[in-house]
Amino acid sequence: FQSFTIFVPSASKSSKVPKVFDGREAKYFKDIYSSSSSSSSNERYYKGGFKDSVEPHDYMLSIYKTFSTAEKLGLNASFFRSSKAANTIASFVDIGQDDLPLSPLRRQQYLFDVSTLSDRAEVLGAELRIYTKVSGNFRMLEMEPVDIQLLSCRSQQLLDSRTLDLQESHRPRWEVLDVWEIFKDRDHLTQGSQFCLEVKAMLDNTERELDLHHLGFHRNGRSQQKKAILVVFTRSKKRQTLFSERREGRTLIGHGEKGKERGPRSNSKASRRRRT
Amino acid sequence: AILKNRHGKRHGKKSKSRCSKKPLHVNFRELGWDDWIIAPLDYEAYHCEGVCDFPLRSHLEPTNHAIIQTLMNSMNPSNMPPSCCAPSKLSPISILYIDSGNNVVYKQYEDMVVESCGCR
Repeated sequence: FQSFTIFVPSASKSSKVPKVFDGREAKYFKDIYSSSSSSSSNERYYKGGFKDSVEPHDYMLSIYKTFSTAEKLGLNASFFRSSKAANTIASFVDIGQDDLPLSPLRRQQYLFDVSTLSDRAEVLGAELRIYTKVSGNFRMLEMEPVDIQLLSCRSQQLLDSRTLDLQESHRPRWEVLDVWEIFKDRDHLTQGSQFCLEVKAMLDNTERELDLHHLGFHRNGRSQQKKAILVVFTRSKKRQTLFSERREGRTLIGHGEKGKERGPRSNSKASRRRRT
Repeated sequence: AILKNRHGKRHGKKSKSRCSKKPLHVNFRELGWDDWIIAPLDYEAYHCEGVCDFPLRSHLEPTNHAIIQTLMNSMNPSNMPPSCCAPSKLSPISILYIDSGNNVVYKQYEDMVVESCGCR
């Protein structure tokens, strides 16, 4: 790989050997992936689009698909129990990090930046969704029930617990923990805008703390879409206009890398003037 | 005398149609909004177009003000414009987008699709 990168500068412009990865190749491969998909144009877009840094979790895509389909059928989205009568469902990706990849993982802190959540919005529900995959070896050794405990990062107080059924955990799955009551209590927000929860796993009978690696909780090598998410269901009383959302989005992108990848049309002076 | 074609429509002078719902396809990519909207990329929004002239039809659900204004317009068009053809009923659509903190958010936006038009 090193020699490949060293020889690239001397390669002629007409060479068909691809240059060092500069992001365009990534987009190209994503486009191929998207064009081979038999799904709708919307799906092709977000799989093959330029929003490289933000990949929607499947759960958010399914929420969108379900509710937009319901709308087309003339059904009210609040009809679905999962929506909790919310008109806004926000997902926050875990920004916590594990200490060392190889050291035993007894406790794990989940950290979410919820600063963009409006104080005025009424919170109707909150879920912590964690991707788990129990290791094969572990299943062989341990057949006792495992207790997943949710603790406060600040006070170490036990907030909630859930028994993992290892017999059912042979396939990867998302564990969903209801954190609504905890989330409503603003004491668990650190530095005003970060929501922090700690997770540990105990063997039910012996109360021995388990290495979370065995349950597939470790973050090492985890893709964006497999990271834990905090999903918050809200209902805003104030009618928000589309343009205010757009202004926020545009401001962000104007300072980041994504703006450069928008393509020649949107970068033109005329286009910029028109948008202004 | 105004000539009519075989469909009974006025022929010759360009006539304005009555206030009604017309197609409007919105493409977020063309608007340059695809930098924050994930889905949908486009949708049918419709728009209202046409004249609100005397006599106003009941299906246009005119406001009382629109009835008065239309009546005055019919009596003296140079003094009073006709009432406005505008959406009388709108419905929401679901949008999946990226917020300023790079979080993926689903939101149901109100008043995005014109369901019916009326004189206002």
